[in-house]
Amino acid sequence: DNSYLIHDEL
Amino acid sequence: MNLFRLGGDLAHLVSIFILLQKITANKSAAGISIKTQILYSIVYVTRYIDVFTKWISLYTFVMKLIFIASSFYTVWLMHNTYKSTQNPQIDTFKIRYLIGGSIIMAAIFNHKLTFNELVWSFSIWLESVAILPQLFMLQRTGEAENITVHYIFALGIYRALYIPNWVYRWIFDQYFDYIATVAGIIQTLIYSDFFYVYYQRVMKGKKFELP
Repeated sequence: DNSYLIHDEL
Repeated sequence: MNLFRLGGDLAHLVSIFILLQKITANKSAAGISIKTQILYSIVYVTRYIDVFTKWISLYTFVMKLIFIASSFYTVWLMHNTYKSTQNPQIDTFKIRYLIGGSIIMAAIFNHKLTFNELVWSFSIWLESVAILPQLFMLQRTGEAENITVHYIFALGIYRALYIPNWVYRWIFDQYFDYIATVAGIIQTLIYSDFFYVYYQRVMKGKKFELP
Protein backbone atom coordinates (compact mmCIF):
# COMPACT_ATOMS: atom_id res chain seq x y z
CA ASP A 1 0.00 0.00 0.00
CA ASN A 2 1.58 3.23 -1.16
CA SER A 3 -1.10 5.60 0.10
CA TYR A 4 1.58 7.74 1.78
CA LEU A 5 2.85 8.69 -1.69
CA ILE A 6 -0.22 10.85 -2.25
CA HIS A 7 0.98 13.40 0.33
CA ASP A 8 -2.49 14.64 1.19
CA GLU A 9 -1.29 16.40 4.36
CA LEU A 10 0.03 19.94 4.66
CA MET B 1 -9.56 14.69 8.00
CA ASN B 2 -9.62 14.34 11.77
CA LEU B 3 -9.75 16.90 14.53
CA PHE B 4 -6.02 16.65 15.36
CA ARG B 5 -5.04 17.48 11.83
CA LEU B 6 -7.61 20.25 11.48
CA GLY B 7 -6.52 21.68 14.84
CA GLY B 8 -2.88 21.51 13.76
CA ASP B 9 -3.57 23.30 10.48
CA LEU B 10 -5.61 25.97 12.26
CA ALA B 11 -2.79 26.50 14.80
CA HIS B 12 -0.49 26.92 11.82
CA LEU B 13 -2.78 29.58 10.32
CA VAL B 14 -3.03 31.31 13.70
CA SER B 15 0.78 31.39 14.02
CA ILE B 16 1.09 33.12 10.64
CA PHE B 17 -1.62 35.61 11.58
CA ILE B 18 0.08 36.37 14.93
CA LEU B 19 3.43 36.93 13.23
CA LEU B 20 2.13 39.24 10.50
CA GLN B 21 -0.02 41.08 13.04
CA LYS B 22 2.99 41.59 15.32
CA ILE B 23 5.19 42.92 12.53
CA THR B 24 2.64 45.26 10.98
CA ALA B 25 1.06 46.55 14.23
CA ASN B 26 4.44 47.23 15.90
CA LYS B 27 5.99 48.29 12.59
CA SER B 28 8.89 46.14 13.70
CA ALA B 29 10.39 42.74 13.02
CA ALA B 30 12.57 42.87 16.15
CA GLY B 31 13.05 39.46 17.72
CA ILE B 32 11.98 37.56 14.58
CA SER B 33 14.59 35.49 12.75
CA ILE B 34 14.49 36.20 9.02
CA LYS B 35 16.56 33.04 8.57
CA THR B 36 13.76 30.90 9.98
CA GLN B 37 11.27 32.74 7.74
CA ILE B 38 13.45 32.15 4.67
CA LEU B 39 13.68 28.45 5.57
CA TYR B 40 9.87 28.24 5.80
CA SER B 41 9.57 29.84 2.34
CA ILE B 42 11.91 27.16 1.00
CA VAL B 43 9.94 24.47 2.88
CA TYR B 44 6.58 25.49 1.39
CA VAL B 45 7.82 25.95 -2.18
CA THR B 46 9.48 22.52 -2.19
CA ARG B 47 6.64 20.78 -0.29
CA TYR B 48 3.90 22.22 -2.50
CA ILE B 49 5.79 22.15 -5.80
CA ASP B 50 2.86 20.22 -7.32
CA VAL B 51 0.14 22.55 -5.99
CA PHE B 52 -1.06 23.36 -9.52
CA THR B 53 -0.53 19.92 -11.02
CA LYS B 54 -1.86 17.51 -8.38
CA TRP B 55 -5.35 18.02 -7.01
CA ILE B 56 -6.06 16.75 -3.49
CA SER B 57 -8.90 18.99 -2.29
CA LEU B 58 -9.97 22.61 -2.24
CA TYR B 59 -8.89 22.71 1.41
CA THR B 60 -5.28 21.66 0.74
CA PHE B 61 -5.09 23.79 -2.41
CA VAL B 62 -6.13 26.98 -0.59
CA MET B 63 -4.00 26.23 2.48
CA LYS B 64 -0.92 25.56 0.35
CA LEU B 65 -1.31 28.87 -1.45
CA ILE B 66 -1.79 30.69 1.87
CA PHE B 67 1.38 29.12 3.33
CA ILE B 68 3.51 29.88 0.28
CA ALA B 69 2.19 33.44 -0.14
CA SER B 70 2.33 34.38 3.56
CA SER B 71 5.88 33.08 4.03
CA PHE B 72 7.11 35.05 1.03
CA TYR B 73 5.19 38.13 2.18
CA THR B 74 6.78 37.86 5.65
CA VAL B 75 10.29 37.61 4.22
CA TRP B 76 9.54 40.49 1.87
CA LEU B 77 8.23 42.66 4.72
CA MET B 78 11.25 41.88 6.88
CA HIS B 79 13.71 42.44 4.07
CA ASN B 80 12.17 45.66 2.76
CA THR B 81 9.64 47.59 4.84
CA TYR B 82 11.04 46.72 8.28
CA LYS B 83 14.65 46.00 7.38
CA SER B 84 16.00 48.53 9.90
CA THR B 85 14.22 46.78 12.79
CA GLN B 86 15.86 43.41 12.22
CA ASN B 87 18.59 42.05 14.52
CA PRO B 88 21.23 40.61 12.13
CA GLN B 89 23.87 40.65 14.89
CA ILE B 90 21.96 38.04 16.91
CA ASP B 91 20.37 36.18 13.96
CA THR B 92 23.59 34.32 13.23
CA PHE B 93 22.62 30.66 12.96
CA LYS B 94 24.38 28.99 10.03
CA ILE B 95 21.42 27.82 7.96
CA ARG B 96 23.65 26.29 5.28
CA TYR B 97 24.17 23.32 7.63
CA LEU B 98 20.42 22.88 8.04
CA ILE B 99 19.91 23.00 4.26
CA GLY B 100 22.89 20.71 3.60
CA GLY B 101 21.80 18.24 6.27
CA SER B 102 18.26 18.17 4.86
CA ILE B 103 19.61 17.44 1.34
CA ILE B 104 21.59 14.50 2.74
CA MET B 105 18.60 13.23 4.75
CA ALA B 106 16.36 13.48 1.66
CA ALA B 107 18.93 11.55 -0.40
CA ILE B 108 18.95 8.75 2.19
CA PHE B 109 15.30 8.75 3.31
CA ASN B 110 12.78 9.18 0.50
CA HIS B 111 9.82 7.20 -0.81
CA LYS B 112 10.95 7.12 -4.43
CA LEU B 113 13.89 8.43 -6.43
CA THR B 114 11.95 11.03 -8.38
CA PHE B 115 12.42 14.79 -8.37
CA ASN B 116 9.07 15.48 -6.69
CA GLU B 117 9.64 12.86 -3.99
CA LEU B 118 13.17 14.08 -3.29
CA VAL B 119 12.11 17.72 -2.86
CA TRP B 120 9.11 16.59 -0.78
CA SER B 121 11.40 14.65 1.56
CA PHE B 122 13.86 17.58 1.66
CA SER B 123 11.00 19.90 2.70
CA ILE B 124 9.97 17.54 5.50
CA TRP B 125 13.49 17.34 6.96
CA LEU B 126 14.08 21.06 6.53
CA GLU B 127 10.81 21.91 8.25
CA SER B 128 11.79 19.77 11.23
CA VAL B 129 14.77 22.07 11.95
CA ALA B 130 13.60 25.40 10.42
CA ILE B 131 12.70 26.88 13.82
CA LEU B 132 16.27 26.49 15.14
CA PRO B 133 17.55 29.96 14.06
CA GLN B 134 14.51 31.49 15.81
CA LEU B 135 15.06 29.49 19.01
CA PHE B 136 18.79 30.25 18.88
CA MET B 137 17.98 33.96 18.58
CA LEU B 138 15.61 33.72 21.53
CA GLN B 139 18.33 32.09 23.58
CA ARG B 140 20.82 34.82 22.74
CA THR B 141 18.36 37.56 23.69
CA GLY B 142 17.30 35.70 26.85
CA GLU B 143 13.80 37.18 26.74
CA ALA B 144 11.17 38.06 24.19
CA GLU B 145 7.90 39.90 23.76
CA ASN B 146 5.01 37.59 24.55
CA ILE B 147 3.64 38.04 21.05
CA THR B 148 6.83 36.55 19.55
CA VAL B 149 6.62 33.69 22.03
CA HIS B 150 2.94 33.07 21.18
CA TYR B 151 3.92 32.83 17.52
CA ILE B 152 6.54 30.15 18.23
CA PHE B 153 4.10 28.36 20.55
CA ALA B 154 1.31 28.24 17.92
CA LEU B 155 3.79 26.93 15.35
CA GLY B 156 4.93 24.23 17.77
CA ILE B 157 1.33 23.22 18.53
CA TYR B 158 0.75 22.79 14.79
CA ARG B 159 3.38 20.06 14.49
CA ALA B 160 2.67 18.56 17.91
CA LEU B 161 -1.00 17.99 16.90
CA TYR B 162 0.12 16.15 13.79
CA ILE B 163 1.51 13.35 15.98
CA PRO B 164 -1.90 12.22 17.35
CA ASN B 165 -3.18 12.73 13.77
CA TRP B 166 -0.64 10.16 12.53
CA VAL B 167 -1.57 7.78 15.32
CA TYR B 168 -5.24 8.20 14.37
CA ARG B 169 -4.55 7.62 10.67
CA TRP B 170 -2.36 4.64 11.43
CA ILE B 171 -5.18 3.02 13.43
CA PHE B 172 -8.25 4.05 11.41
CA ASP B 173 -6.96 4.72 7.87
CA GLN B 174 -4.13 2.17 7.60
CA TYR B 175 -2.00 5.16 6.64
CA PHE B 176 1.56 5.52 7.85
CA ASP B 177 4.31 7.74 6.45
CA TYR B 178 7.51 7.00 8.36
CA ILE B 179 9.39 10.05 6.97
CA ALA B 180 6.74 12.59 7.99
CA THR B 181 6.29 10.88 11.35
CA VAL B 182 9.98 10.64 12.32
CA ALA B 183 10.70 14.21 11.16
CA GLY B 184 7.55 15.44 12.92
CA ILE B 185 8.63 13.83 16.19
CA ILE B 186 12.11 15.39 15.85
CA GLN B 187 10.51 18.77 15.22
CA THR B 188 8.27 18.46 18.27
CA LEU B 189 11.25 17.41 20.43
CA ILE B 190 13.11 20.56 19.30
CA TYR B 191 10.18 22.53 20.71
CA SER B 192 9.94 20.58 23.97
CA ASP B 193 12.33 22.78 25.96
CA PHE B 194 10.60 25.88 24.62
CA PHE B 195 7.17 24.45 25.55
CA TYR B 196 8.43 23.85 29.08
CA VAL B 197 9.66 27.44 29.55
CA TYR B 198 6.47 28.75 27.89
CA TYR B 199 4.37 26.81 30.38
CA GLN B 200 6.49 27.86 33.36
CA ARG B 201 6.46 31.57 32.49
CA VAL B 202 3.87 32.72 29.98
CA MET B 203 0.99 30.52 31.16
CA LYS B 204 1.50 31.93 34.64
CA GLY B 205 1.30 35.47 33.32
CA LYS B 206 4.98 36.23 33.54
CA LYS B 207 7.34 37.59 30.95
CA PHE B 208 9.13 35.09 28.77
CA GLU B 209 12.63 34.96 30.21
CA LEU B 210 14.98 32.05 29.83
CA PRO B 211 16.27 30.71 33.14
